[in-house]
Amino acid sequence: KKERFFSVMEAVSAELNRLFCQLFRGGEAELSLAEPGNIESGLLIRARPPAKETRLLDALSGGEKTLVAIAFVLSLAAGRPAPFYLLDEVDAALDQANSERLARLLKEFAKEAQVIVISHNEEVVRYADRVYGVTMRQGASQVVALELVGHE
Amino acid sequence: KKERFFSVMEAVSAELNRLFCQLFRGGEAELSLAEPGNIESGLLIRARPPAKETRLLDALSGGEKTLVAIAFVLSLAAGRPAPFYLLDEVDAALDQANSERLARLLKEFAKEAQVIVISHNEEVVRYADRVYGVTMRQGASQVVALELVGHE
Amino acid sequence: GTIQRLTVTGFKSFRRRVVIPFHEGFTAIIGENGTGKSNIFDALTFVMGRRSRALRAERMEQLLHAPPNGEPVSEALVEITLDARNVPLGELVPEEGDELLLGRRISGGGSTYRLQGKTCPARSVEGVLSALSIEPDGHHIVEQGMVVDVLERSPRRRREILDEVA
Amino acid sequence: GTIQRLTVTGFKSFRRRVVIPFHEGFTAIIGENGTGKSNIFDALTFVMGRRSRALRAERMEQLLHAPPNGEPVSEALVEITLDARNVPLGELVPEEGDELLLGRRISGGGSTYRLQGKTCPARSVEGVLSALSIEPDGHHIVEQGMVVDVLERSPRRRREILDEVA
Ligand SMILES: Nc1ncnc2c1ncn2[C@@H]1O[C@H](COP(=O)(O)OP(=O)(O)OP(=O)(O)O)[C@@H](O)[C@H]1O
Ligand SMILES: Nc1ncnc2c1ncn2[C@@H]1O[C@H](COP(=O)(O)OP(=O)(O)OP(=O)(O)O)[C@@H](O)[C@H]1O
Ligand SMILES: [Mg+2]
Ligand SMILES: [Mg+2]
Repeated sequence: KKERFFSVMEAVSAELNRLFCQLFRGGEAELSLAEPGNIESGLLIRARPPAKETRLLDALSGGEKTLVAIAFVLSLAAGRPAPFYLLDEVDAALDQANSERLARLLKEFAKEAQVIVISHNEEVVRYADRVYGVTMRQGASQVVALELVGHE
Repeated sequence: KKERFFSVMEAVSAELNRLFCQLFRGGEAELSLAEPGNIESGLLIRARPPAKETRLLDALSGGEKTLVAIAFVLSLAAGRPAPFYLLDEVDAALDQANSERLARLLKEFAKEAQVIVISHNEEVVRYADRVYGVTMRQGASQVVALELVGHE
Repeated sequence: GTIQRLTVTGFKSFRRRVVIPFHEGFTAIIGENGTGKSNIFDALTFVMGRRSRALRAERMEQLLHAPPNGEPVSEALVEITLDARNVPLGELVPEEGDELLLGRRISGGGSTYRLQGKTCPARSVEGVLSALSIEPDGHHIVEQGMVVDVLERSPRRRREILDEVA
Repeated sequence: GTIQRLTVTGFKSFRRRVVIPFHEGFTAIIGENGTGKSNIFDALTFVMGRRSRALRAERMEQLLHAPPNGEPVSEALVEITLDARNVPLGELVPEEGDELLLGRRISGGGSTYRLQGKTCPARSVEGVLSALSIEPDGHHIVEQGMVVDVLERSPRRRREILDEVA
């Protein structure tokens, strides 16, 4: 049990660092235990964007925090992959360049798992394999499959 | 004191309704006390988007909640106007049409009070009288005034 | 365990029956504010066992579709088809097969579950989903506005997420 | 009480002195993620009296600019000029005038305030701002990600907001 926990933590931490570097184009991130060796202690996340100091997670910007959180959630697949991911407007705080980097990452990730996102962001929707549009008429929702034009 | 409270509540509630109808193009919103007549009791906000039932605030969508919250914050000016408003990415959950409606409202509001917003949304920035751009070089922020081109 | 189809009737903003076929890969859902996008995710997590409290409703009745100026419907049904190929479910499921059909119906003040068309207790649904690495409140489902929540939890609660996948 | 100018040196991501002239009307601030936009609002609310806890820092020292691979600076200064025309401030301010200059400096583990260039206690700053209808933690300042917070508070705390303006 203890070995299993440490080997999963190692694997997730390495995957977190890989996804972080892809989203931030550099820098580093890792997981560690508040009390090293004690698997009952809290889990710490350290993240350092490129050309910046390592700071408290709290001191990161809104967009930076979003990217770290997404990298962490997706890195857990290195422990036990989930069959699908439902992501509801996770890109709300991102600027254009980061939205595009996130979309490319999700497209790659979607080769291994089913990824379903809700987004208002054209940058992200452009990378989807399939798009559904939701409308409302007299208080009732309707859903239609949309034709993909000019998609990545 | 009691008269003052009720007259302010009336005025703010009326202003909330006006701003709500402008943002939603219809519907209605109002303030009321949990125990009518008792100024110590909690303040309730009722909001009904057009062509929909009145529901708990919680059942509204992310974008709808944002619009109700902004209408409420700005309606408080009917009680005591603040000299300036600092709004940090309040438009993050809004779609294009609502972003534009919000921007028009803020431009009107900015005739009476100083409005400073941070936004990633071109729809909103287009309506500003003045735009500042922030960049970072080697971990240090710099701010420049940007030339307005094609602004509303 | 991927989602193959969702069918929703009478749940939240879905009045008439709506069927959404899902596929592998990367799918995007778009639409204006308030049209019912998050309600699709609510339907998916509802049938997997999420409680009404976590679906922006105080009581089960509030999940029943209430049209403008009309009476709420008397029942709602959400069904989901999951891919169950290559997953040994054994005695967890009445009939083995490549697909798993899960349903949850609201009527009166409560709800009932179905698995492969047969009524079953909530526990059976939990067991099957766990075997498919699906958790209705798991890290792989991120609600609107909650993306940074996983960073803001205490280190102890964050460690529990790691326990989930270890 | 409108903001006429902000000057920031050594505070958060501002290393060299940055001066931002503000005007009446509608101003937008744009820039990529992590460039320092919210830090501008943090500087504005810091000089008005906000505590470091509410500025995404645990201690005052963390507000001092720390360059990559370098030592943190030893002090920070934030100054703001407010329009004080037509507002009777009387004895609240050492020298009446059309403008109000407010400053806050961090050095060592603490901070000191200045009003019209003269050192003063935090209470004086609070008094002046309240006379201008400015509250460092008031409803007219909405932090990133917190816009719907005002709806999610309890009805009792919402009523208190109304008390502020009544
Ligand atoms: N029981 C119900 N009956 C009918 N309509 C309902 C019910 N519960 C919620 N709704 C409607 O669903 C709408 C919200 O839908 P939802 O949260 O899915 O929107 P959304 O598409 O995610 O929007 P956004 O982009 O703003 O997040 C509300 O406007 C509400 O009126
Ligand atoms: N004491 C400090 N010294 C140097 N840099 C700091 C300090 N405190 C915070 N920062 C930097 O400020 C950056 C965050 O800035 P800020 O939150 O203003 O970004 P933003 O422009 O609002 O971005 P977003 O669009 O993502 O919200 C962080 O990346 C952090 O490195
Ligand atoms: Mg939504
Ligand atoms: Mg910010």
